[in-house]
Amino acid sequence: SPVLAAGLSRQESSLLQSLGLSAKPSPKNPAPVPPVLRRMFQRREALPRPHKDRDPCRVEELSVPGDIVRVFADQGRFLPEGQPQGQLCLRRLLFFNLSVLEEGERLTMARLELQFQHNSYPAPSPGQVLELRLYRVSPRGLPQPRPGRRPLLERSFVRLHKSLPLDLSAALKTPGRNLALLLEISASGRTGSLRSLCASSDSFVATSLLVVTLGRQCRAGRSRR
Amino acid sequence: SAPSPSVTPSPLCKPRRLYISFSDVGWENWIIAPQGYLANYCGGECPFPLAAELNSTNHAVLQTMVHSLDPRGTPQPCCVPVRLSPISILYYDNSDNVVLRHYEDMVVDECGCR
Repeated sequence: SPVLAAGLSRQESSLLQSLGLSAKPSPKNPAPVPPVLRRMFQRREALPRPHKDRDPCRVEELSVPGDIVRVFADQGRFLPEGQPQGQLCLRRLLFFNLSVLEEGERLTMARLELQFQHNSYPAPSPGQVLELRLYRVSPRGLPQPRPGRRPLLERSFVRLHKSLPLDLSAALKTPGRNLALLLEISASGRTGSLRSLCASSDSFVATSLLVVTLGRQCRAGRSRR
Repeated sequence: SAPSPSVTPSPLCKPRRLYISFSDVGWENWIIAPQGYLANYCGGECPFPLAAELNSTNHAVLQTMVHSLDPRGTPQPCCVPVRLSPISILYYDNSDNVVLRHYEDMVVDECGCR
């Protein structure tokens, strides 16, 4: 009956809210489940019940406090190299919509993951290095390379692994509702054509951002404790 | 007076099996895993005298005594969860992000008279 249906949906929405959801999700184009989350879930399922000695407000698998682990897909886009000189292989604006983070959630880990098609090794000629720089930019403006601008993170690689995790926890203490980053990968080396130098980064596939937070139920519990 | 129904010993307060399948509640399209889980519930009587293993409070013991003297006026204590444990759920949130979240108090492990 309509009364019963109304009662059920009211109950359901209050339960969803206690689960931290504003409404019942209806995934339009569900992304594949990141292997790291699937592994964490299966590990927890395998634990003997009841989990007496487990701290529910700690992500053992990542050794950080937290009870919510999310993986955000990158909604950004590639940018024209734009750099007249030098050997820029890849320039991409990374964009993460973090608006689902609830009021009062505290971020305890942020890990950017770059995925490449395969482990790649530039031609073995001495001195060839791939440099990776990450800048925090405004979600609105198109980032212009400004010499002397300090990157959020800077790394050099002789080889690129299939999956490259970059820890941004310290840099993203307060991530805000949207996060925009400028990723640049350039090649430096005394020999070899630019294309051969950039071959490794050409196998770039995708980026995602893994975020661990302490939700309200844990923060209340912890402050009580 | 109708013959008293064949009295079978009323089962004591304890956890009873309840498996919740998320498709039964129409949540299967956004919960990735698990498909369902053993939530259990508390059912059964809290009769006088309250047995020790019924995990009851002093108040419940007294209430049972009064109930036995005045069944109409004072109800028996209730059989309720006294220890619950969490589960983790892997799901899509309202922005299609994949989330692994820990939820407290989702499985009834122990019941008691309160």
